[in-house]
Amino acid sequence: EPKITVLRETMGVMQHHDAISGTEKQHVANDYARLLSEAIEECDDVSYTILSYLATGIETSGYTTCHLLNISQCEVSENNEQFVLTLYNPLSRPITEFVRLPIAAETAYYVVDPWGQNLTVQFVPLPDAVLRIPGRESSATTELVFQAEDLPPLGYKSYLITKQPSSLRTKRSAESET
Amino acid sequence: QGPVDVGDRRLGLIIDDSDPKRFVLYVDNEEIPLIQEFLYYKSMVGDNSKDYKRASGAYIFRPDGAPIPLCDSKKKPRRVSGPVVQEIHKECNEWASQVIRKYNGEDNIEFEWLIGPIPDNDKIGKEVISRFHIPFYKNNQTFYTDSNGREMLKRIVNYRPSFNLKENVENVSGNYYPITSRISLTDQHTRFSILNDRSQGGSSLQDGEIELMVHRRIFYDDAFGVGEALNETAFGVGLVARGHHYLTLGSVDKQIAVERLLAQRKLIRPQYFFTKKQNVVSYEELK
Repeated sequence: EPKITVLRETMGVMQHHDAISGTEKQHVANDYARLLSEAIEECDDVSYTILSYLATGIETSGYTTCHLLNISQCEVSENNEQFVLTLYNPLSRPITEFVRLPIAAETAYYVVDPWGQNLTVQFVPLPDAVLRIPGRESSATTELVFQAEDLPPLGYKSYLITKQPSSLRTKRSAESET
Repeated sequence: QGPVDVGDRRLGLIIDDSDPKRFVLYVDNEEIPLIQEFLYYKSMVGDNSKDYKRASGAYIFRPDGAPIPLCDSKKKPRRVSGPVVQEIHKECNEWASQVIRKYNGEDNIEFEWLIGPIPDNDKIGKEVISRFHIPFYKNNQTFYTDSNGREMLKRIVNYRPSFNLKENVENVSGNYYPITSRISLTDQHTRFSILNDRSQGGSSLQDGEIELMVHRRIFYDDAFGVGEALNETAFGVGLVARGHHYLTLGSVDKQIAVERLLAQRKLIRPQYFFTKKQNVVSYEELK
């Protein structure tokens, strides 16, 4: 409860028109950003705990989030051979989400849904303008895109995402050259 | 090689070879001309001593003249196509670009805009808009904007429902309204809407036209209280903004449901949680 209250209170502060329309002084804008960032982080902790109770069957620790997906930057998807992506649907009806994850290079990835089915994936190069965003610190040049179908209402689905091991990639590439 | 297009004839668009701001939009096999471009209004400069000398600033939007196109039409768009999504990557200039995409099976076309850092070398404030225009669309100077996701409010150009507007000296900003999730036009048979992912200012100044302000960088204070120019920087340059517009068009009776469901999906999106795996395991092992 105390961890959720921080975001509740921050959202209360953000009701002021200054927080929406940009009519605040720069120091205040920076403070709004600080308040929101800290409050969201506290709420993340709660989300991880709740998801751990719900998600029996998958790992219950080690959750993390990627708050910089809006600039196509995510440490987990860029630097890990394998990770699990859990999508929580906050709506009261099933929805389909098109997932876009920044990755270092266009290489083979497998995405497996909760029933063990391999999903169709697509690699989309990031536009040059994204790579030029000031302050973006990312090795990603490409996005891995796939369709997460029928996320249950107020529920979750987890996807196992695996990069093909580099040894296998080299072998396949040599074979294809031959 | 070949046409630069996304989607199909049920819903899709094809870009004009000679002018990248012109498209043919396909909706249920019907061909509809569409123009989409980025422009900017020059911000009014003034010393705020009189009403007509007020500067555009954080509180007020006071454009100086008609909007100026900012896209270099010689830059060729690039098409990316695959089994999940089809995209057109368009770069307007050094600080304005866009990806237009259509996901398989979706009932909207997505415009992902990326604006900034807006240059400050000429010290002219710039207020950048994305403008969609369907020529010959008759909406009788009437458009609809939402009210924080509740009812849609009817807006008529140069008209106020509660008093007689004798003279609208601010022809552009006097018709701007807050667009918190969508702006719509209708010709009684079809409904044309743009949904946004954040609050923006917007209007329909001409029939068939929708414009939304996506970014602004201004170098003068408007003297309404903030005491600073709206000139935010990060890493030593102006801010960069990236966001989405979703275009929907179809028959009036279907579109309201399409828009409502789309707005929910895009504004209340799933939360992403990642779990790193130290040792690579198979699906069976993980299960």
